[in-house]
Amino acid sequence: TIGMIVINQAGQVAAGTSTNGASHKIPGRVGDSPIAGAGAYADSTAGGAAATGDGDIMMRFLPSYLAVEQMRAGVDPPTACRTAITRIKKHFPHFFGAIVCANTTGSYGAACNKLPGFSQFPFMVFNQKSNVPVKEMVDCV
Amino acid sequence: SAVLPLVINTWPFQDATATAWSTLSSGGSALDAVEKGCAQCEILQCDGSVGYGGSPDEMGETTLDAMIMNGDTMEVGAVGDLRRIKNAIGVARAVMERTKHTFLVGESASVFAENMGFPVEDLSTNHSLDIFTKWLKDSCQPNYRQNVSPDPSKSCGPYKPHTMLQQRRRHQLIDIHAHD
Repeated sequence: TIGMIVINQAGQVAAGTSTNGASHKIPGRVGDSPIAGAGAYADSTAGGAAATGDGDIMMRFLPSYLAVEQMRAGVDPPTACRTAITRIKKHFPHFFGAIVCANTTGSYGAACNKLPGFSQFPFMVFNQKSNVPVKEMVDCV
Repeated sequence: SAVLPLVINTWPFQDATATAWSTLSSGGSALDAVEKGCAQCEILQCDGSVGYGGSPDEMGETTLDAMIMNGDTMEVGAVGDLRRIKNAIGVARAVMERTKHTFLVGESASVFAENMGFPVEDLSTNHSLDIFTKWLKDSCQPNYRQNVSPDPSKSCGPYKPHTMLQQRRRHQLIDIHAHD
């Protein structure tokens, strides 16, 4: 799955996702990716977020919406991302998931749920400071 | 660091990031950048988890889900369980721009896409068929069914429901290349 947030020079936010879902899923199964607030969310008055992982679990918690609402309340993006992950972790400690968050000033962050074999989450960032796509890693919580 | 414009995406899908940035740099909107960036991943079959030829379902078919959201207007277009159409994010944008709805699914979404001019193609590849064949040989493991017989942790279907609900979803070993 890819989940992407783009914020242009004017602070306009857009988000999107695309996936082929879970292998061996029951026909008809749809994950979190196409659900606004779950797979991704964008609001130009606050920011954007995009989640990835086990959509059957993540879609129940609207993590992207939660993260954007956290940023609207003034929380920085890394903390907003961690809050969204922590909310799910309370109910499903072993869920597989991660999220990226960005606010309308261009600050960004990411978070993931630590599991055996998944202790860091890689994501890509491109802004004028980097001028190239840069792979960043975040330690899972 | 706060710098605009910004492109950020999940997983190390560099070409998608670069395509989104290039779209912005050439005068495209944030929405255009998201569409082109995700579409690039669909073409490249990023990680096997995006686009055609990955994640076959129980019947061996690849289906696609996608969504696009405009944070200025709060317009959303989405497709789920899309069949035989490779450009899922493009169809999602068409749902947003060519309908008053938000989310189309299944065969009807494919018919909509075809009517909107998207090419109809087989989403299977030798790779996805190999994954499916191996799954069948492994007695259909891993398996998302529960509370059915025969025991889905050991056997393929067809399945019928148990009279009692006993099993709960269990933790499975994760594959970081298998994700929504």
